[in-house]
Amino acid sequence: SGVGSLSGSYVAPKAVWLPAMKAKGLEISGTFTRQVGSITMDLQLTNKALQAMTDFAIQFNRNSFGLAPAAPLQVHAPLSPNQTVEISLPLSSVGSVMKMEPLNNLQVAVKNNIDVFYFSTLYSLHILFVEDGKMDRQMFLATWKDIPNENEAQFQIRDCPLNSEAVSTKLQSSNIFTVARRTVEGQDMLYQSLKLTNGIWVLAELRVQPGNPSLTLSLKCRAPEVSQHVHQAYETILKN
Amino acid sequence: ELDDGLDEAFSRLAQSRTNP
Repeated sequence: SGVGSLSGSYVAPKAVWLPAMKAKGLEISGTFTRQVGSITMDLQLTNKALQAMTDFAIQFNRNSFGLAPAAPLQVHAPLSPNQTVEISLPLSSVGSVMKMEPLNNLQVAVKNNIDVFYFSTLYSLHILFVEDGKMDRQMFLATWKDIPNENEAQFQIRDCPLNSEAVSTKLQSSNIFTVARRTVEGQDMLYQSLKLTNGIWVLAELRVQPGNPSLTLSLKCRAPEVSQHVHQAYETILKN
Repeated sequence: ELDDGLDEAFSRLAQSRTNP
């Protein structure tokens, strides 16, 4: 409902995923975005070869969350030497699933008229946090109790000098929702929920102490292997 | 608004986490 949710989740700056020297002159930079329920892979293709490039196509290997291109890679004209083109590739999350190591690894193949090239990249899990990830309060309490303590992971988020209001607002713009908030002995305890595109729920308790730039994040999830990646997403969102 | 007991339940949860 805030400006945050209109502008969408945090977007990392583009990074070089495929250097030209490894791809016969084709350089690919990219990042991932999530906006109003749609995931896109934002790509920048640069031709650093001496000949024009045509006939582009892209394919993903099966991956942990079923990410797949939802449309062909559209490069409308031949890419001339020294030319750069920006492409927004829509993604779906209902492709074939295969658990990757690490969980957020994505292997990509890109072809053009010269050859086929392969690269892998890691995505921040927050692109998978869905807009209806606010769990009902009663359900939250029941689920929190139901998930065994062995499935709880705790992390410190250092150097984050935000108050609980700012933390809550920032996280909500990336679909991490505050379900309840309590103050105990001067600490603000935020109870939060998020849901991944594959339906996995993650419950969080975030402790914020006024004047202390270190936050304590406790995560409970029935699939505990996602917790470290959710922690990383919290770091990424809160520190940008 | 109906008192559904949930406010109190969250308070108890927060208390138990701070003083286990």
